[in-house]
Amino acid sequence: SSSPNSTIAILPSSLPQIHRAYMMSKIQQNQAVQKVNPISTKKSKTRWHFGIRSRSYPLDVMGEIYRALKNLGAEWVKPSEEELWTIRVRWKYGGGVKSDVEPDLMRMVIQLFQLEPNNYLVDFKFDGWESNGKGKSDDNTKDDNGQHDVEEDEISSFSAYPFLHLSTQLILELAVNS
Amino acid sequence: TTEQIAKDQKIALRAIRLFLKSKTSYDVLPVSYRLIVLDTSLLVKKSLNILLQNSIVSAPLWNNKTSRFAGLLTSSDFINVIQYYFQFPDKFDLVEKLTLDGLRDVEKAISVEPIETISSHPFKSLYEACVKMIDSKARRIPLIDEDEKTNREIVVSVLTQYRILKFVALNCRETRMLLRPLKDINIGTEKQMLRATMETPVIDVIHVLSQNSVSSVPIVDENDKLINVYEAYDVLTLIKGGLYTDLSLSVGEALMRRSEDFEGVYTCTLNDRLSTIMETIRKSRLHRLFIVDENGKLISVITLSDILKYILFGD
Amino acid sequence: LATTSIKHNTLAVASVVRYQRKYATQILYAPL
Repeated sequence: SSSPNSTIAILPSSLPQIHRAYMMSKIQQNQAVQKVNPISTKKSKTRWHFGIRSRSYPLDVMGEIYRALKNLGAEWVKPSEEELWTIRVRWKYGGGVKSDVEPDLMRMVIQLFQLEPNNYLVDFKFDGWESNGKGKSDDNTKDDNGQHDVEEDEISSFSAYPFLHLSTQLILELAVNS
Repeated sequence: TTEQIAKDQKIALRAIRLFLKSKTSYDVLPVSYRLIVLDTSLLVKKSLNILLQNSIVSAPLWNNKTSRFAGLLTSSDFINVIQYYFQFPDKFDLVEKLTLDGLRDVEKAISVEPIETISSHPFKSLYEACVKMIDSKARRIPLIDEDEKTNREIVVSVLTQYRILKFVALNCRETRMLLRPLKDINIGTEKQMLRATMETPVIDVIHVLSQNSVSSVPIVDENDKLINVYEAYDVLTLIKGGLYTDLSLSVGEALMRRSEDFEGVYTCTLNDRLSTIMETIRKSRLHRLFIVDENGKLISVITLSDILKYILFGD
Repeated sequence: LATTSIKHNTLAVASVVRYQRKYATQILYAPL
């Protein structure tokens, strides 16, 4: 530490280079010391992408997604003419001790985007919870054609982990199918 | 004068405790932060790579069968796996295929007490979170809230003693008034220090870590002079290096596995003060300090738990 | 949703959520 009356210090013999030199000197004294290499500290920076990318034809992509959703037991709203490339999913969220107070139908919006010719991107978006069986969404702000135009804040349930978990299930299903 | 310094120390401790009671754990969280969670169906070996790759030593677990959080993965779990492999070398295949789900069974197989799972609500006082950590000897505490929509518990973040002490060092000017020498305030001095030499088999050092619930073992030479330290974190690099080969190493050889960016072991003497220790925590990633005499001979160790305990209850 | 390329049969997904006045990037690592 910089202050005058401090004797806090770093032990020189504990620095990796110095420790290595100390151990190598033992090897020179042909003491039975094994040469061991440090683990690589190169931390390959995690590269994050938005959604998942696909080079298949748009209709093929949509077909694969519907097939994966079906295999995973999810439901979806019948797509309207204007929203052919959007899938509004409802998913029974299993696991855990069920209590009827817990809404366990998770809504997710899956959207296909075109980045450039022959380069598409599928994004998943959390779209709130519904309680089982009642069919009603926990937000009663439905507009006329049954879509949920929920306030952005309304669906920002803090824990993304159920949503992330279902997303991994869907991505794995798509990866396995393809 | 010594009396004045002692009086100032009491005033400073009172002020710091008031500060800890006036802040919540939520206040310690950065405005933007990340939380890495591991699915319990991951292989233990894979989870080790994820921790090392992200330069973290612990992570909350997510059980995708119960869709709930399942405690914390810490270096103690990896020490248990090594102990298990050492006790049952024929079970090598099982260790290779071990998933995070299986860690509780490993604890039972080597009759190790599971770490008490404590937690605190993000909006409870920071003081309460510290007291829970000291009582349970845990070095980190998950902040748990309940999702307002789904009533499911959620891990908001995990607070470590280091982060809390750094928060105090950054925000409490009174830490500069902690000027009493360590020898007068009895921190970490009455310890029965377990130690090793460079030739000690690394597996024996790992047993010491596990059986004494300590996170480091000092390494001394024939004159009891401190020359290095084996830390619980080093176990992760040992496993990454390949379990089967490295367990026969001496601790001196195992320490050659350390990555080049290891910052070194901090030492101090009994004349040092908490003011300069807190200043060092403010600037560096300090996890403990070994107390040595003027010849570098090992006397004792001050852990972050010792410092936190003194701040909460000392004097 | 943020994703990483699948490496060593492990997938990572992430989402940024607001908690009160702070932002958490929640990351989940799962096996294929």
